[in-house]
Amino acid sequence: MIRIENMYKIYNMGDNEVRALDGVSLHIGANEFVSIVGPSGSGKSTLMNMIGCLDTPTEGKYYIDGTEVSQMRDDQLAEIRNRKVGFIFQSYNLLGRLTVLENVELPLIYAGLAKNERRHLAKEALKKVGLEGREHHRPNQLSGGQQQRVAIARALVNKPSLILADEPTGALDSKTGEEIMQMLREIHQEGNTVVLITHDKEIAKNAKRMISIHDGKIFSDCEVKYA
Amino acid sequence: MIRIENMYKIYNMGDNEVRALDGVSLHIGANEFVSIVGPSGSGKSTLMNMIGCLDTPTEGKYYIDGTEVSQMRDDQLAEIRNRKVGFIFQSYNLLGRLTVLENVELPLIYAGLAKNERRHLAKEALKKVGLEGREHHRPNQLSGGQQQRVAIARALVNKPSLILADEPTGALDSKTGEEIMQMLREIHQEGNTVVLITHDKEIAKNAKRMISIHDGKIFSDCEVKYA
Ligand SMILES: Nc1ncnc2c1ncn2[C@@H]1O[C@H](COP(=O)(O)OP(=O)(O)OP(=O)(O)O)[C@@H](O)[C@H]1O
Ligand SMILES: Nc1ncnc2c1ncn2[C@@H]1O[C@H](COP(=O)(O)OP(=O)(O)OP(=O)(O)O)[C@@H](O)[C@H]1O
Ligand SMILES: [Mg+2]
Ligand SMILES: [Mg+2]
Repeated sequence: MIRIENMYKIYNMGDNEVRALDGVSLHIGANEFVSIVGPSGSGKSTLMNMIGCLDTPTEGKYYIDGTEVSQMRDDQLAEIRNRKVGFIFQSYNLLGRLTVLENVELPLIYAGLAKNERRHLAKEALKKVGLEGREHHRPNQLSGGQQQRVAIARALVNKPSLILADEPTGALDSKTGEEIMQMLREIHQEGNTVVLITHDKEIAKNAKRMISIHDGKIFSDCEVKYA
Repeated sequence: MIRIENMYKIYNMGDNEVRALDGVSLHIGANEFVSIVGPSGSGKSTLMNMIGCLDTPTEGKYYIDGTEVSQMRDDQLAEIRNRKVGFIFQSYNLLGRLTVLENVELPLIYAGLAKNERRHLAKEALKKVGLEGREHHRPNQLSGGQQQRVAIARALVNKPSLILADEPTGALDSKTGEEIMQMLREIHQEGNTVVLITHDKEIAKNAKRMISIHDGKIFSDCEVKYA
């Protein structure tokens, strides 16, 4: 489903260079549940942005379902970003001037759904993450963990087949975090692919496979035996 | 050192009201190390903003070293915020148009230090959090955990006597997170007061006392026996 070959992402900053990805090759199949772990600054978010077609590499190839992404037309890329991938960003990326409900409806607008249908699905998604009653508030009226849950609801509302979750429980207490992980496990069981960046070893154990990144390189790629 | 009496923070939002703090009384002495835990949305950040004089309650009194905060002059409040308190915000609050170094220098400008001295102390603080070499970059060129570390360096550079840390290791891998906790333990051993909000039970164990918040009320206040 996803194949990355020899990918580099190098930032040139005056007289020093930052090698965010330094020769990464990776294959993720359909219906996998993969966690990506590694130290702060090691390249996890950069890798995820590449997988989600939000960034382009300095070098290397990226194939989705056999088609090379750099050869895709803009409308094909937009289709992938808006319909096939659900992205939970490390810093949420909510739109401050929209209400919580409008933020969650955004992917459904891209999907071309009618207003009533969008409103209904978005409300259901917010209920699922425990934010019923906060629909008409703005993001800056919510706590950190509540904002994270809006970002989660938005990523899942379109039922995408690939979920990219960058530290999805970072701002949540363990009970709420476990509810979110339960949602991701269900999405995986429904046949979808989940790629999860996390620092939390407990959270990482939800995945069947753990990829460890260090200084922009893949350090290890392990099958998780214990459950 | 810090005394809160019967504090309420109530947001009126049309026909529903949010009781962020719902009758909180609390006493924190000098040289304490306190952790504040509780579910997402329970009032932790709101309480910390009150302690740091960044917000005012709907009702209730707040005394710092015996003086009631609502009776203080603006310059006294500014003195507390800029010189006595170091604040690590849950969403970092870095200034996007300043470089990493300039962000860390900000508290030292308030302290009236000369340029060379500021530059030197800020560089030392960045080195301590492992960000040497990134001084002239902007926050959006850094990873999530690197941004958090800039926020930490900024909070500590002025050697304040009260550290308010809202999820200071949320975006950090366990090794980097432990380095930050070691810094906070040292600051506590030097005679300062540390108040730490965290969802991570392991991180909470660094404190001598754990206050548990639920729906804007203090649920329990425990002395931590194990180390
Ligand atoms: N400006 C505001 N207007 C309305 N409600 C607010 C506002 N700021 C905070 N709240 C609400 O007050 C409650 C407490 O918020 P607070 O940020 O203190 O929670 P928290 O315990 O820090 O949560 P988290 O662990 O998710 O960071 C939440 O329900 C939040 O939505
Ligand atoms: N626009 C940019 N310009 C320069 N360097 C960048 C830029 N974006 C990212 N980097 C650098 O690339 C490296 C990898 O960043 P990335 O965000 O992928 O790390 P990460 O593993 O997600 O870290 P964290 O766990 O802290 O979120 C870091 O050193 C970061 O500073
Ligand atoms: Mg990251
Ligand atoms: Mg908070």
